Amino acid sequence: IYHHPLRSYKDFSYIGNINIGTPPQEFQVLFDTGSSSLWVPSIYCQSSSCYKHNSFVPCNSSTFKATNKIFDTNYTATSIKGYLVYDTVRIGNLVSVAQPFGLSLKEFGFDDVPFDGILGLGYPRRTVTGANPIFDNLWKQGVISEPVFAFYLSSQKENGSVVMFGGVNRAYYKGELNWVPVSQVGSWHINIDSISMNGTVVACKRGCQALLDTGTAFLRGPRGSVSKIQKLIHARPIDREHVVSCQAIGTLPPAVFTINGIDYPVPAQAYIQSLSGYCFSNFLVRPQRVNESETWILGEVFLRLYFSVFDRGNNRIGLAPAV
Amino acid sequence: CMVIIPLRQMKTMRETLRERNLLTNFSEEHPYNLSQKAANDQNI
Repeated sequence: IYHHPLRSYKDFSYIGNINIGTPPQEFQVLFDTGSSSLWVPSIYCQSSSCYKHNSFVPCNSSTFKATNKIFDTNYTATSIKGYLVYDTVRIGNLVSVAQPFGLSLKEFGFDDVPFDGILGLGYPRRTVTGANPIFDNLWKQGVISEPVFAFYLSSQKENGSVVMFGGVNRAYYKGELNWVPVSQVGSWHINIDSISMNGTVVACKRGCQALLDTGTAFLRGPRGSVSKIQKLIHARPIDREHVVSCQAIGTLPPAVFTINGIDYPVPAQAYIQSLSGYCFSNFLVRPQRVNESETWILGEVFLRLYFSVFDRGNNRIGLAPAV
Repeated sequence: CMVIIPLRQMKTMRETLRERNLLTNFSEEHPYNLSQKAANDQNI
């Protein structure tokens, strides 16, 4: 059974195309608000995953510039090694000239992922040397008129989802955007007032933080809080998963995330996933470090319901019900 | 001045594992680790 590589991937699902180099070479990337770097495989990479994905050919690009800086990144059970390089990157008709990005030479654990690389939309990290995120470069180069981007994640499997840069299209949400300041400038974390079900606070009792992460599929929280919610929805553990009776979905209460005084309900139809005759809970445990404050990760389960605007200019996130 | 990029929704690894009944220990052994994700970017 081809087991190990699949287990090592983080949750992901929404993927778009970008072009790198002159003439352009096309890549499918994960647009990820939970990380800040762009990387794609190179033709010099000999790992098995690189043969399965589109690889960048530096010598075919007249605008390519190499450096001797090492690119070395590790995810829990996946890793990438390579070099930091520069080239022209195009997202639609947005062009970032001399964009630094990682070109992998070795990859481990990416064999079966449906994307070639990752495009991080997080804040620039303090210790990154010269590797300015693409969004910062687009803004610095005057390519976008406003330092904002926004996600509309459709529940349609194949189409309808978009990421927009430089502004917000009102056609994708209902009502007004509710703005929430980021809790720590440097990442897309916001403060949550509480998480409740049936009018009772079930988690985040004294307030907590949440990362709005387009690179995560589910709702992840601390073990104690998630266990409490699984009990409340009568989810029973099966093989490290939690399943509920599919007939009960209509009777389960919404999970209400109160953010900045405004309720954001997540109905059972969203936090339960029906698959192969089973109904799985989409609340998953995210182990926390000792003394770490309660932090949730609101992935696509939440972001499909709420159109999200990431405003770098004002360090805030806008949320409104998606159409 | 606004650019809209279409995205495609792909099946998540967890969905694939759920379908194949291969989910054992996925969450426990390879948790999504926020601090690690943050640290990863600092390695460039």
